[in-house]
Amino acid sequence: MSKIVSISNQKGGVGKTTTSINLAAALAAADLKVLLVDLDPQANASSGLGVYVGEGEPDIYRVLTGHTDMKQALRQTAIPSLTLLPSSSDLAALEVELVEGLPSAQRAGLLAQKLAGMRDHFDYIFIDTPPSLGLLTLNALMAADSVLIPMQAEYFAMEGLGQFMNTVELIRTEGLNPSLTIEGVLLCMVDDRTNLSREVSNEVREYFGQLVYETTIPRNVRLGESPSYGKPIILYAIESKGARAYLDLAEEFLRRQDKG
Amino acid sequence: MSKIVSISNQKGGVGKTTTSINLAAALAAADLKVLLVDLDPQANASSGLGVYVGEGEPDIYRVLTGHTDMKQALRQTAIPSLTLLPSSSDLAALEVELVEGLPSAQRAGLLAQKLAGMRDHFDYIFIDTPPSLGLLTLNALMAADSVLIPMQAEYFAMEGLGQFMNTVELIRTEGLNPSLTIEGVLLCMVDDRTNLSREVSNEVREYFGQLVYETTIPRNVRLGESPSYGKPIILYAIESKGARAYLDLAEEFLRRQDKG
Ligand SMILES: Nc1ncnc2c1ncn2[C@@H]1O[C@H](COP(=O)(O)OP(=O)(O)OP(=O)(O)O)[C@@H](O)[C@H]1O
Ligand SMILES: Nc1ncnc2c1ncn2[C@@H]1O[C@H](COP(=O)(O)OP(=O)(O)OP(=O)(O)O)[C@@H](O)[C@H]1O
Ligand SMILES: [Mg+2]
Ligand SMILES: [Mg+2]
Repeated sequence: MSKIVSISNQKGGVGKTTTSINLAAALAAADLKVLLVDLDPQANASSGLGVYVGEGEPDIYRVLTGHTDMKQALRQTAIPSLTLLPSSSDLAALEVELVEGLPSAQRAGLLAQKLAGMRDHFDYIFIDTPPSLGLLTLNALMAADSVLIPMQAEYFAMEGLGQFMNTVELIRTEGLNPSLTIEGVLLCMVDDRTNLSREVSNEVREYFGQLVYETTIPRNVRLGESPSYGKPIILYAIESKGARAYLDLAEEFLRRQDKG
Repeated sequence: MSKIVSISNQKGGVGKTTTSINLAAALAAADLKVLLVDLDPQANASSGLGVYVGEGEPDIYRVLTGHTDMKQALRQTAIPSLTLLPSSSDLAALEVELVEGLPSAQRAGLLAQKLAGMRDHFDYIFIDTPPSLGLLTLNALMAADSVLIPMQAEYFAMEGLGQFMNTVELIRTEGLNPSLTIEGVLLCMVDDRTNLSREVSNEVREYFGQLVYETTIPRNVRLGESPSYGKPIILYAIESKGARAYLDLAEEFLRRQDKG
């Protein structure tokens, strides 16, 4: 039984990549088999785990365009049961290339096709997505069983969340992915000292209720530092508030799976 | 003599919209005629100035698709010489719609065409762009004389900057916009207390030298609060560190124009 979770929010800089890397790592540390798919041409999830794809080396772009087999593109990471499907800036071409080639329904279903064969090998598959509602994010939402939505406790984040939820609803009702659910809403970079952060957090919980994780991720400089060492937070600074928060999140994430 | 400046960086959440609103407002407060163009479907620059476009009302989407004249879509703001060309989520359709219609060279030149007539009416035209290198940002880089690049003093930001500079270079050398220059690199959300912030700032100044503004924008909660009141920082909290920083930036921006 494997679950595919897309980590998405079209608002930029809200903690998608940081959550993708550190939730995947925390679950892998608990001996679950986890695949992290980097679907962003910025390739931050890849570099955040110390993986850089050289010219012509296999990456997700070559897998989606059929040049390389999925198995050849997978990379091991510093955590034994965490595997990465890396990205590179080549992926940016996919948004334009795909549009001019295949008919639209096929364009959005490419990733789902390629990941179908991976379900037997992993307990969880996470997809880090770029800050847009374009073809790449659409591919992720078509491939996923659920979507986890990181957000900042900031004004613009609240506005964007409504737009994002509309998109998810559309994907369900138009039959593109009728079984897509919301995995949860995660408050990131929370700073309890400011009114803004507390006010937006309260508003989000009022509006989205149980969907919002009890665990919140505090602003913690160690989380900003760890990608420059190519390590997830639990390897870079296990005693930090950031590491504790993502370990708590992993526990809460698993508890929600049991409730079904 | 009018100048068109695109405020761009494909990395998300680095301060593009906050800089667009507050630099435009600071210059307008000095009695310069300023137009702020919101080219992001998230429409954060619009809502940050208290402007919401209703169903079917004129916005940049209707201007670019030729349904509305530019003059009808322009909105006044709380600052007399600051005018806004607002956005709405309709704009997201443009990336797909444009691609299927016109040949590629025309697709990217649409905004440049529409803004040509505006140069006589404004001293400065700023364009807020979404966090991607797609067709909307390409339109902005084709229309602009220069590009101002906000960035955070964070690890991922450093990596993305190289990718962004490559794109600007390509636009120049491929003849799409041969005269496009870099207006400057602006360090945002700077927190002098952390090593990460200081280290990345030093690295950026070493790498980009004079291109980096001496003015940096500190992390300041008032900047996060002001959009929820629909006001630029100089109207919401003139005594704050955020307001002081954007007024200093406006001065440094103007000084650079004199040097030519
Ligand atoms: N809780 C946190 N505390 C401190 N810094 C953080 C935290 N979470 C993320 N960061 C930093 O904030 C920046 C934005 O986070 P991140 O890159 O994960 O967001 P994103 O949503 O993936 O961005 P994009 O929209 O560009 O993909 C990064 O530099 C990251 O290191
Ligand atoms: N100097 C600052 N101090 C504190 N908060 C800030 C500062 N600058 C921006 N912010 C807040 O940080 C968040 C990200 O900033 P902003 O939306 O301007 O970035 P952006 O680059 O336009 O994002 P996107 O990539 O989604 O367009 C916003 O909630 C904003 O209010
Ligand atoms: Mg990211
Ligand atoms: Mg923005």
